[in-house]
Amino acid sequence: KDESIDELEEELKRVTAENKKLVEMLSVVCENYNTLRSHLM
Amino acid sequence: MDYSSSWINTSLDLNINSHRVHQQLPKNVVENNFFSLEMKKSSPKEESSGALVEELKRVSAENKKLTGMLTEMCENYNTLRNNLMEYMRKNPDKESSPSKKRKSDEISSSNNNLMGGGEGGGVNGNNSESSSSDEDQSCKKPMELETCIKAKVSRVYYKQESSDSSLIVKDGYQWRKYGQKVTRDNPSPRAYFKCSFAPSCTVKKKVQRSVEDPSVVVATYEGEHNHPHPSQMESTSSGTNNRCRNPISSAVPSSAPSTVTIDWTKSKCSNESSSKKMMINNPKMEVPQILVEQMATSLTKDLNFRAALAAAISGKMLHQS
Repeated sequence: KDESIDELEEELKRVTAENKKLVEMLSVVCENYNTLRSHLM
Repeated sequence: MDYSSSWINTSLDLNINSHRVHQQLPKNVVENNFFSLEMKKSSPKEESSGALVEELKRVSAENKKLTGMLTEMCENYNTLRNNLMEYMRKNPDKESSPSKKRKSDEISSSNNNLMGGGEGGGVNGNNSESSSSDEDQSCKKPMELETCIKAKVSRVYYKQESSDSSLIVKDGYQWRKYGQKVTRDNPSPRAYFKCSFAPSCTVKKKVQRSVEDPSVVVATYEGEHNHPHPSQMESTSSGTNNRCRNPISSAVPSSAPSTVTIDWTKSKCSNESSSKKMMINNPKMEVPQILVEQMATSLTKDLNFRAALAAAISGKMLHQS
């Protein structure tokens, strides 16, 4: 049970880090999109 | 493991009848009590693992949602970029500055890097292939646009003494030198000038002595002036600015890579001095001389006359060659 809990915790950490990275990427893409849109306008 | 089905009622019945007090507890009750104690010890761990599982499910769902949003944003971005490129292709004159264009290219390349590099960790990496092909297309399109802009190039040949190494070509415009470079194909250096009306006027000039004929200086003009020629503005000048050597025909920029004009006039200083000498020595010739000079200045200012003269001279040269 302890091992499974450790595994779960590790998995959770990994997924959380991935989540954070995705959020950052999304914000960057949004910024670039807005910049390009203003440039087009 | 689901322990809910095996949940046993551990509540102790304290409503003891007097006759029950002295009875022994049955074995199954004892066993159940022992089992319930053990369950209480392990339930915090189970609760924590359950919580972890739930949290994991939640974060995974969030991850999936973010990935979907990111792919959608990238698609929208690519669509917008394609629209922008099409618009710029259709309206090259209304194009933005090259710096902004480069910025959009950098943005697109950074977006493509994000998509390609950040998706190796476990998220679907299917977008990397499409993004790389888009990047290639996007890299090609700005280059095509730049060649369209740079197509307005003209070359003018000037006669200059070999002893004069200044690379200053007097064409009526005012220039500012911003660089000099020695090229591999030509031992004489190349000087770079930009119009004094910069940054509003984006014309640039490169001046270099010709390899074939050192007495000829080649001036390459890029762009078009958005202001009138200074000689046209100065109509009452006595020729101080006309000291400059105007080419016989103005270099007409075209979509072709280059047009060639030749200026066979000598330095005006010598001409002026000689003309002045003429006037001093022969006062009787003063009036017609003035008229002749006025005619000459007015004709040189006339662009059509210059073009016709250039065509005639080039035609003669072709016959001679």
